[in-house]
Amino acid sequence: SSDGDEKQVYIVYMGHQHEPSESADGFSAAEAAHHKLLNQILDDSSSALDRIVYSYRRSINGFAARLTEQERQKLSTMEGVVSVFPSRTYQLQ
Amino acid sequence: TTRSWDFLGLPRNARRSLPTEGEVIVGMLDTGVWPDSPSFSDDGLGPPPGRWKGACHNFTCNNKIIGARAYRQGRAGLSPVDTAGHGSHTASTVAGRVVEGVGLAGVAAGSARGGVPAARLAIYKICWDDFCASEDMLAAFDDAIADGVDLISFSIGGKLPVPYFEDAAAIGSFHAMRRGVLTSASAGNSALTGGRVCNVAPWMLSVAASSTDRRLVAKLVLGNGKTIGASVNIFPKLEKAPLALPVNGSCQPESLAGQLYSGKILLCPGGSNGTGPLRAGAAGTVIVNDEPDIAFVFPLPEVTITQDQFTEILAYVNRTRNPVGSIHSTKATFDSEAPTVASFSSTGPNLISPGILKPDLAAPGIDILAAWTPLTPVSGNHKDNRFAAYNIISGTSMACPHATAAAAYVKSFHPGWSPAMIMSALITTATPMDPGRNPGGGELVYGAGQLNPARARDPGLVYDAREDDYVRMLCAEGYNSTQLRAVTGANAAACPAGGERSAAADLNYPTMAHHAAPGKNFTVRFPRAVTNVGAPGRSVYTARIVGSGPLITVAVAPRRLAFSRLLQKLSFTVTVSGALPVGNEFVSAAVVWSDGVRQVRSPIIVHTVD
Repeated sequence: SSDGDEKQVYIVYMGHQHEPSESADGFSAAEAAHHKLLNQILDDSSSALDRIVYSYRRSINGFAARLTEQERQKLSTMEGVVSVFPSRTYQLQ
Repeated sequence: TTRSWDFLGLPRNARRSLPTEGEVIVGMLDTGVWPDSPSFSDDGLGPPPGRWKGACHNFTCNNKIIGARAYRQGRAGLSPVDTAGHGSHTASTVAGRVVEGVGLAGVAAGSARGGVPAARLAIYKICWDDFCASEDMLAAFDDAIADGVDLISFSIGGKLPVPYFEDAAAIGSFHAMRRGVLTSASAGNSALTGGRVCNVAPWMLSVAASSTDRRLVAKLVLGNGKTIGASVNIFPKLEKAPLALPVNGSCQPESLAGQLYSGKILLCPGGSNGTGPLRAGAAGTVIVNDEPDIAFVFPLPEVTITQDQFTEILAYVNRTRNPVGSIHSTKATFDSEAPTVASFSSTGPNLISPGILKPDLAAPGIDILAAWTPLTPVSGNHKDNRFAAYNIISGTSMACPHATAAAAYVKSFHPGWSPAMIMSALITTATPMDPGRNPGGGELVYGAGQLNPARARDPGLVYDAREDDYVRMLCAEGYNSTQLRAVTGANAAACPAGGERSAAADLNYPTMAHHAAPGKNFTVRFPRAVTNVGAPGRSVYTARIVGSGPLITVAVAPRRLAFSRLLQKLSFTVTVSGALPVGNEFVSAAVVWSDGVRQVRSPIIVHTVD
């Protein structure tokens, strides 16, 4: 949206997974790192816990989260972030 | 499928390595699976391979379907059961058991089987009806790789390709490649003009759709005895029904609202999925479609025709007081022109890496009969009340699982081969296709040609590439060292200093592509290396150039490669020079290495297509 407040799902791609985690229920180190990174750019009224859709932690490093355009821009400049791109819709072929 | 594997030269009694075929696990990223289909019976199959780390969530697995998960924006508790049919179709094409006596109301009847009936399936449901989202795809790749699949089948795509690190499939398949897992994907259904080939990363196999020699034909016989049209009609013959044109000129449901065409054959000039004619009570319909090579399944008796054929029908209707027609049931006929690439199949050039030819090859994707779900009617139209265990559908979605199965077949004989070696085996052994029968750009339409699984089992030489090679290519494409260090986890500098950067043409890819400026002379070099995977002792391969024509010159140096042991790697360079005078043209050639027994064919295309 033009005011930048509208949230949409973005994928924050961080490359290789250094600490593959098989933890299905617990909060893995990779997930904790994703939450920490996202919390750094969110204002006080919002939490990564409410925003993260997926933490990719088994083979790939990254997460999908509901973000504003401004938050996307901030994350794009963070160390360790390869790319931040919007969720796209694909079709069966 | 009931015909395609025989057509590809992989008969039921093909040579197999059954113990290792049973060790191959194929991850299907699709709409889930219908577990009760006889195609997914586990009769006679042992327990899953010991290395398998997958899980079955909200699903009862067996020894055929050994994993099943579902993804929709992070929600828990979803079922991987297939409600759309597509996932069951693709999964059974890859690894369905042999099931005798199946068909769709007798059409395309026979013994259905997948390419690797002993292989295992791991299901990752990421598409819901027709909707698949990036975040769900990447979650499925993340799990599939860690679960321990050997191959990933991805019959999904977008209208246009996007840069690699903004594309969940390119990212997921890159990490799959790092763990030795090849991803086979659809090239897309955007046709010649509707977009461009998708899934173009060089570490994925991009598959175009082609025909088999079984063409499904339904006839429309006009009252004057003239026969027109071809498509699928699984209803009984509709005899001498009156022909009618829609009052508003369109067969869309909103245009037909309030009108009744009971007992009539409705002539639809502007396309339709059958919903409008069905709601208007029509007994049958005749629909103009720009994809006359495909037999769509409709919810009422239907014949698909071209615009010219429609004009012919109109002429008959306009000069006849009571025009009538009969729609006959579909029959399978022999198509001597096969294989031809489907009218819908997306073509190159590759918009992301123009130096990498995509699609890679073609495989059957027209009128494929395979397993279906009982939760969706065969026409896909929820007003339709016809359900079946097997259905006929078309798409690069159907081509992709043929290539996946062929890759699994190769993997069953060569478990240690890298994804690039398997890709190379499939590409260099593909059967060349005829550019005359497949207009639009030669290899840009069909890649190296038609999949040939039996030859791929023993390719002789392969072009291997590993993570470092792809990283060098990404450097050449402008990705920076910081990004690439994160992607690979390596500490060392990923890209050489600027002056030493190579080009995409340097990637050890089994095909060669060059985009030339019209009217400008060019010279391009393709450094390549091949690994001997054929004869264990001394073997000598010599190169010949096929079909370069007057516009380009192709040279190979050296032209003789003498191998003394298995897995020995030897290098050569292909130099292509010349000029193409105008835009939108192409010249094809091929380098063929042969030891007298095996043929290792690497197509070359130079084009001026923008």
